[in-house]
Amino acid sequence: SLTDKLQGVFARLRGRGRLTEKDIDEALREVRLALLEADVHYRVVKEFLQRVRERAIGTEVFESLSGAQTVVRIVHSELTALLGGSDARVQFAPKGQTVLMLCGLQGSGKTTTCGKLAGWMRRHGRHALLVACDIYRPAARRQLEVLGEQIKAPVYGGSQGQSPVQIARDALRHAAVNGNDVVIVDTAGRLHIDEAMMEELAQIREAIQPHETLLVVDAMTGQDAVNFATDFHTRLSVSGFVLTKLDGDARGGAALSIRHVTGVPVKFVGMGEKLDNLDAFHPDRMASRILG
Amino acid sequence: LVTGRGRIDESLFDDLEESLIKADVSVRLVTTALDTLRERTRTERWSDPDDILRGLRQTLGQALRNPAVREVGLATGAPSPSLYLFVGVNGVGKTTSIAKLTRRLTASGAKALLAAADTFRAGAIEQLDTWADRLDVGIIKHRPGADPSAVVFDAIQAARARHIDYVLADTAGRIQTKAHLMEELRKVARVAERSLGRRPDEVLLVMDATTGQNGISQARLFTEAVPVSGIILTKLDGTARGGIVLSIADELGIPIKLVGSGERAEDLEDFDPEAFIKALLA
Ligand SMILES: Nc1nc2c(ncn2[C@@H]2O[C@H](COP(=O)(O)OP(=O)(O)OP(=O)(O)O)[C@@H](O)[C@H]2O)c(=O)[nH]1
Ligand SMILES: Nc1nc2c(ncn2[C@@H]2O[C@H](COP(=O)(O)OP(=O)(O)OP(=O)(O)O)[C@@H](O)[C@H]2O)c(=O)[nH]1
Ligand SMILES: [Mg+2]
Ligand SMILES: [Mg+2]
Repeated sequence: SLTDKLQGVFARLRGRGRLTEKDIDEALREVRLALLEADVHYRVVKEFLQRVRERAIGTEVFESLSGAQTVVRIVHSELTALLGGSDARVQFAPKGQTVLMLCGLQGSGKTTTCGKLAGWMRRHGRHALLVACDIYRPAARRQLEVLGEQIKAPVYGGSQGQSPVQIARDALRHAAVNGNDVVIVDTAGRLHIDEAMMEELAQIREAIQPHETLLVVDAMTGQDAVNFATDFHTRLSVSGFVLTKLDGDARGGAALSIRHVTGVPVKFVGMGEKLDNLDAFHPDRMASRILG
Repeated sequence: LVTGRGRIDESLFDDLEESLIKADVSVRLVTTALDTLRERTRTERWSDPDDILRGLRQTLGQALRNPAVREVGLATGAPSPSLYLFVGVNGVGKTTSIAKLTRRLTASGAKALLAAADTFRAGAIEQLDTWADRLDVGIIKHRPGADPSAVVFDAIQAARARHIDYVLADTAGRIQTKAHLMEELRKVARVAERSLGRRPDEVLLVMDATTGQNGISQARLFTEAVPVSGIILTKLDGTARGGIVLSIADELGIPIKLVGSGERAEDLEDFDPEAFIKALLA
């Protein structure tokens, strides 16, 4: 673990009363390694370590006997502060319909998360309509319909030949007629560098004015997270992240990267393939996980 | 990367480190590669940054030069059918890769049969069925919730009866650290082997190019469970470089056989090590 590695570093520095800057730098090299191995972005690691360094050097009482724990404590608290510290609650409409739009790269877990969110809404006394705006992936609408049956939520897929924008727009009307106070819109996976598909997403967003635009991100994503999260956020103004597949053993450093560069909070985490595997995000638990 | 640079200095090495890490090459491999370059700069008295770049391509190419790793062709077995089993974690592109490989195989005149052995995920059977229709190939499917091993078994029997050359079997995505799911996969491979009279001709581990360091855990644990014979690296049409496969080739010797470069059935290419490393350093 990181604490063990740092104990090793500090054992070599034993006998000194106070940590020198050089000692801090040696300790920070281990922290740097831990963060990079956890998939935290190269530049985010640099900036993060700078904050830790300032805090560590500014610390007055520094017993080298507990130096390792002190550094880990500082790192953990800085990580937790960075990951948290923002309103991670769902923004509901003060009255009328609340609209959530889910987007992200191919295979990140959007459709499954839509199903999970419908269940989450029911547990919070609301009645969601699921909307199938992925007209490209084979049997995408069927996938959402099966999930809708499992979670007992209605699914709206528009009619044959409609564009995703038309389906989304009609869905709001359908929800109003059928008494659904929450509308959850599933969209096709897409690359942030696919101009036409990003434009489609911007048009869907324009048509339905979502209260939440959730970017769904796979927890095993590496350094690329900063690239696409920034692009999606610039184009659409993302209001929250959903970090999926956290039931795996990926450390999830991408969460720190995307939070740091966009300022957008993680609002939910996916903890499994079943529809009840959706949890609130816990910054302190995520910090421990990233540190390994 | 090194254009406009007059000389080799520590800032060049810093920039190289940044590029490689941002391409998801593991820290361990980056450190080893750069240490090798520093040493060669000294012993070979390099002064031109282009020497560094060439040296780096050689060092990284070394990982891919592992003899086991260089055999990029797909194996076939006798008697037919040849069986290709697709495995991997959730959402990486297994089902779509089956469609792509099926198109390639049938384009050269061979006959293929699909096995819808993802009996768990919502809409999985329908998704593969849609591809079977589009590609005009047969498909063996059972009910959702059925035993995946039974689907693969039936597909092999059917392929024999119909004189079909290839069976391509889809499996459900699964997290590699879930013991019961890896055991299910072991059983699929065992049943397939028993029915085939030999191991599956290919067990293709499908991996997403956006995956970071967890890719090593995936390769390791899937290989422990089933005889992985090659990797299909998907979504290289995005901005992710897939650098983690260098460590996988280096540490586990698994060949990267195919690359996914889009969502259409035609978006499948043979793995090109030179092009891959070039893109890594771009
Ligand atoms: N283990 C695990 N699997 C998940 C989780 N969320 C989604 N999945 C799985 O990930 C795979 C992809 O999920 P989808 O919901 O189809 O992903 P998507 O983003 O809609 O995919 P596209 O529409 O093709 O872009 C499926 O096998 C899901 O069951 C999670 O939290 N944990
Ligand atoms: N851009 C791009 N998208 C891809 C590629 N390969 C697959 N996809 C997309 O990735 C998403 C997931 O593909 P699937 O084939 O369903 O993945 P899977 O591994 O079978 O997923 P599960 O069965 O749910 O575990 C789909 O939207 C595909 O179109 C690729 O090479 N490039
Ligand atoms: Mg989907
Ligand atoms: Mg699949």
